[in-house]
Amino acid sequence: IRNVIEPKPKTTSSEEIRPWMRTIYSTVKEVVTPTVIAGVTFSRKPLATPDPLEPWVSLNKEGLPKTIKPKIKNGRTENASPTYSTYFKTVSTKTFDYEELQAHNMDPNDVYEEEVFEDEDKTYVSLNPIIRCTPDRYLNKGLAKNVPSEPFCTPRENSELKVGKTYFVTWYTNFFRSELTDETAEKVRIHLSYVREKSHEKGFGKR
Amino acid sequence: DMRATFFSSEWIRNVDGLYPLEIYEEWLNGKYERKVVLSVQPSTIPDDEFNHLEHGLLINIALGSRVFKKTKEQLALEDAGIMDDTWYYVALSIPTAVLIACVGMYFFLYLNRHNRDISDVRRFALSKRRRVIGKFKDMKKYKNINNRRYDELPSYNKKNSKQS
Repeated sequence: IRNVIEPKPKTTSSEEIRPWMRTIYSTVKEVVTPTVIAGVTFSRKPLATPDPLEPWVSLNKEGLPKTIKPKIKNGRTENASPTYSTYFKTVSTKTFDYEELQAHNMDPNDVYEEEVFEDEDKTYVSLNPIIRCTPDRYLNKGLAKNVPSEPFCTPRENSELKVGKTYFVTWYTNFFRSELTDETAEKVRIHLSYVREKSHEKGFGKR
Repeated sequence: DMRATFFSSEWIRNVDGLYPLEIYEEWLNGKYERKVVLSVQPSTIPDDEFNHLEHGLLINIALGSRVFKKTKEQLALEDAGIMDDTWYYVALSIPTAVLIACVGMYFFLYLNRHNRDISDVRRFALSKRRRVIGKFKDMKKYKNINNRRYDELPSYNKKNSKQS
């Protein structure tokens, strides 16, 4: 005797990659086409009611994706989607004088400076479900493991990437911010180059 | 050295901060594994000024998983001069031959089951059988016999003059 198996309705791939419309910068309309890369769906249409426990995608040290599902345990959210502190915010200094603040412990000639963090433009960033690279996620490299792997978070140094698999290379985008103009590079490209190994690095060292 | 660069992606948006990198077999140039440097070039740095090693990351690209250690059996076979898989076929052929012989014998006996007479063999075998009577202590007849332990009998040897 076996229980009757009632198969659940499956969502077809055509439903997954259906384009959707959104309005950006309050007036500009845009057609967004979701894409699936290595099992990760980018530019997916946001849910009508945002789910605080929506899964997000983490990366292992090689750069392979792994879906993380947040859950609530003892009133706390475990494995919540990552927060990025002030890494992607723009800092500006605002100056206040005594007349503006009227602080009781301030001299009339004093000037108070406050750092103001401005959020980045999330128009395109919000469509990426993968965890972003920030300096606190750098892995150390080098023989003594004392050199930060900037600007890369994944893959880790000396990790083995196998043929046929897709790995996500991630870097800290603000690493390419110019100190003079305070502008971040708009475009980047990835290079792979062969290196010549010395005999001892190949494992043929002197005995 | 730009001459060593074998892959350069198209210009992509920096704001995404990620690039899906698929590894191809032709990058290995027939080798099993190669060390490569991964670098990211911003559009603000021209090609001739970009140093791949400045913030490059050393990674390995490989064909697949590697099995390093050989078992003792493999080493023994190599010592015996068997380098390929022939031993595998030899080892398989022996039990296969035995199995085929057993199946053949079964069918042979099955087909000749009405044409054989082994009554003399059966009679001889039955005549050889002995009745098992079991242990002495388990016999009903002798069960109540009080079989005492052996005690040494007392001895009254007189000591002769030499011993005293």
